[in-house]
Amino acid sequence: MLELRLVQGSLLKKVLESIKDLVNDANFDFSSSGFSLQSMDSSHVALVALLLKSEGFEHYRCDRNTSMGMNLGNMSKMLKCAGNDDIITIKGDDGSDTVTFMFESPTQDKIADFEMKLMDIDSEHLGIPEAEYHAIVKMPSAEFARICKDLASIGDTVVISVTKEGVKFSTRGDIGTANIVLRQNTTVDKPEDATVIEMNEPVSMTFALRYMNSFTKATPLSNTVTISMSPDLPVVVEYKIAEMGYVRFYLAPKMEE
Amino acid sequence: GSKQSTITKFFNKV
Repeated sequence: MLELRLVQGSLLKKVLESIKDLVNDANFDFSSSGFSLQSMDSSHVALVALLLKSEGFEHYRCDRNTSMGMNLGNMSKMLKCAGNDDIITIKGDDGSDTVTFMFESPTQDKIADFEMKLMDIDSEHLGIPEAEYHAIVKMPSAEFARICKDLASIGDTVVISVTKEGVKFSTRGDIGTANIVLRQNTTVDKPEDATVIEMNEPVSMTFALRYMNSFTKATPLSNTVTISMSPDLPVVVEYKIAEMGYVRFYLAPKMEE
Repeated sequence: GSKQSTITKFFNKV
């Protein structure tokens, strides 16, 4: 028996919108502490890791660990039918081949049930090692989205370099080059507007902008984004979900041949 | 030029 009631249902809608274009289908792993998902995109260049802890739910019941394979496009279609203010409940029964999404309007005058077919997914689970990163940049998520979008109009790849001067995003394409430098800036009115650069060692890595732009679909989930880099490790682009968990995107670097 | 690496180059199956 599985029953999860999320008062802020829009969060789940936003989570789906942020990952559904990257990953077609994935296993949702439910346990008593919350639910998680880990999946690579079809080309194995990017990986998404989602965690939503049980504390963030108004009601959370999961009698035993269970994994449900869902097509994210289909799940997104169903969640789009929920209003932004709706309470969303996910329900499942042991051994069933369906999952039910229940949407309740805030005034309880409209209640909808959507039952979705589950699927068997052969997914490989990867161990993500704990790492000490050379550099961690925390910045406003909207600024990061703007930079990725702007650079993608010039080139296909971005070089992200962190030095003690700041963080530099560079690209080059047929029409020319672009460099955007952000300096650490903590003298802001609101903490979420700050750019904070933690650098142990300088680092410079190259990534495909197409993927970075896909990750920025998670911007509505969080005012800030954290970018963690070490040479010879995938970059981690993390959007924290307040009080509940995170969506983390890992992107393999482009490397010199 | 540079070549796109994959996640599985860095993280192992568990």
